[in-house]
Amino acid sequence: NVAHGLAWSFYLGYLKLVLPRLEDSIAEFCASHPTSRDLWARGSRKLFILIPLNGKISHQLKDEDERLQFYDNLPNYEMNMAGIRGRVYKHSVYKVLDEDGRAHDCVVEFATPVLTLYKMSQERSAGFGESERRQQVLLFYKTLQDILEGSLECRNRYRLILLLDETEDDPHFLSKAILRHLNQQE
Amino acid sequence: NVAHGLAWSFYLGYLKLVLPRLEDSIAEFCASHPTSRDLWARGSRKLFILIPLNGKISHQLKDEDERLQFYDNLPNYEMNMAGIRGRVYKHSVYKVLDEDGRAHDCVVEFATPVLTLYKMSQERSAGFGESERRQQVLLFYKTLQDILEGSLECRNRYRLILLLDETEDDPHFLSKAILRHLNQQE
Ligand SMILES: Nc1nc(=O)c2ncn([C@@H]3O[C@@H]4COP(=O)(O)O[C@H]5[C@@H](O)[C@H](n6cnc7c(N)ncnc76)O[C@@H]5COP(=O)(O)O[C@@H]3[C@@H]4O)c2[nH]1
Repeated sequence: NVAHGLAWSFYLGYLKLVLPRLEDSIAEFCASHPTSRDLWARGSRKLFILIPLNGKISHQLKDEDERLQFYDNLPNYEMNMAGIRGRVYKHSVYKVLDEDGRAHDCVVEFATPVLTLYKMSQERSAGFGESERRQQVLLFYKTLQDILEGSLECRNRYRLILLLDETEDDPHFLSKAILRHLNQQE
Repeated sequence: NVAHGLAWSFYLGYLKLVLPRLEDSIAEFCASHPTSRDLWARGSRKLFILIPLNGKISHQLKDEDERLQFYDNLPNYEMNMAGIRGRVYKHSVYKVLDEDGRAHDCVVEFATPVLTLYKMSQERSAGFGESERRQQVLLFYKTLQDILEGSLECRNRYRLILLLDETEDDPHFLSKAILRHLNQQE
């Protein structure tokens, strides 16, 4: 089951490494941006992980919703990994605008393995069609949820956001989905 | 089948992106190291990908074999990926010493998905034991080989090195395995 392995890979090779350091990374970021008043006055210090059920992923969030404004990157995290000296892990900070135009600071990104599932469904020799892809994205989401709930290193440091595609023609679909999750925790 | 998905993920999310640029990256590296005489006089301009059958991966190659000497990193390749601005992809250049002490320049790294397989076999809830791991590493190798042989973007730009573990007690096991592959192409 492809999704099962990708969920474990995403946890063992990425989330387990980066989530424990996220809060310190945000603190370091705020310290190095002293002139930015109100930085993180609204928003979340958890990693918001977007999982689109239709498998479609943008490389820049503003292409999906103009109310998602790239602000800056968190400091790079470099570590020696499997023969690569100083492999770089980084996250991007976004200002998410609500309907009143107020900005909420968030660390957001798409779950990269969903992109693998999408690309696999486009490759004839991967043995994996479009109909199967949706099932696999859902299985990825459920497996990842279980893994993260059982993980001491990751507890309370993330939000999984499953994006259902009925309201895709709304140009602010994505920012609203993120704001809904922000409001749930505030 | 975990190994099948990880092989596709490694190809679609990494090798397909980085292998087409490898030769230009090496050329740029040589141009920025003009005082290094004989740079790449011996060695290979293909990416050497190490796949250890026993799943054991070091984060620094010198820890495996002192005849593998880290030289420098190739220039960083940055691209916007799934919401991360300027995600960094890089490779490390090694001097591989032969029995006569001559250095061969190579770009070498372990296949990180093998590390996922190893870690999964250590996690009780992943449903994946030590006995199964070896089979999965072999399946990863074969699947990756098939994918890469069918790939126009990657053709002739890599060497897959399956590391069998009978001679593991030889302190120069790894450099000799790499040199054997270097000699095959020269
Ligand atoms: N958002 C994000 N940022 C990262 O820095 C990152 N690094 C890994 N991942 C995702 O976590 C999981 C585990 O990663 P692993 O390194 O074992 O496999 C990786 C690894 O073997 C290889 N690869 C990808 N990027 C690099 C890289 N920069 N250097 C070396 N190898 C890499 O190709 C596989 C698939 O990569 P992605 O398809 O980008 O998604 C990975 C994967 O789902 C990341 N996801």
